[in-house]
Amino acid sequence: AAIDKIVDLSATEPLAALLKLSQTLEKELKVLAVSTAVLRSNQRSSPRQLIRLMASKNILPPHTVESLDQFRDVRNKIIHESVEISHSTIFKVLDIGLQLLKTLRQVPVEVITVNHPGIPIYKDEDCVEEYEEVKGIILYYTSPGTEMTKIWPVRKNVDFQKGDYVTKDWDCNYQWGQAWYIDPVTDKKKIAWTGVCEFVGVRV
Amino acid sequence: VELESNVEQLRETVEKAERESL
Repeated sequence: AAIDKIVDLSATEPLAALLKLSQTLEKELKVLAVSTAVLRSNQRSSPRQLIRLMASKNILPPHTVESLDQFRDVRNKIIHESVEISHSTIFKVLDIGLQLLKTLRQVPVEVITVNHPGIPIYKDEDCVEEYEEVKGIILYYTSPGTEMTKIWPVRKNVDFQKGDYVTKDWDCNYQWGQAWYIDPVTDKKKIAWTGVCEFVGVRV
Repeated sequence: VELESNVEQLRETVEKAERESL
């Protein structure tokens, strides 16, 4: 979805698309850093520091590190250049940057996003008696070559958006017994879990 | 000219990074 947005934007505003791409690369770097516990979700770090940190832990391969550094340099030159940069140069950089983004997504790390922020969870298989305190959050797990979804209990006041990157955190002081839900895609009643800890991940 | 050479260098490095990730 992020790649589509950048491509759409490039048709009318190539420079804005380049900035968006740069932000996306930085965001995905942060997600990788948090997913590999290199960084806490509430911790701040400059993109350059993050790249160094992840290189030192061998999470990013050497040419990916070099590419990220060079991309930032080129982006900065384009933004701060006093003479007008041709659209063809910007398109070339956009093209290379998108290739870099795809490469970054090949880093073998499991990333979790919100697939559905909250659906009702029931105590019975007929889906009549709803849990009052929690709802079901459907998470989407991806790592290169694999993907799956899984549903977890989360407090009703927790507010995520579809597509948010989240941390892998559960609180086993709060455990929830057997539950069912109505699958929002197929509309079929399904078992959610037999007994699980509460999901307390936060947005990255 | 400097920018163009930087872009070309970037393209080569990203290609290496892509091969490295396979």
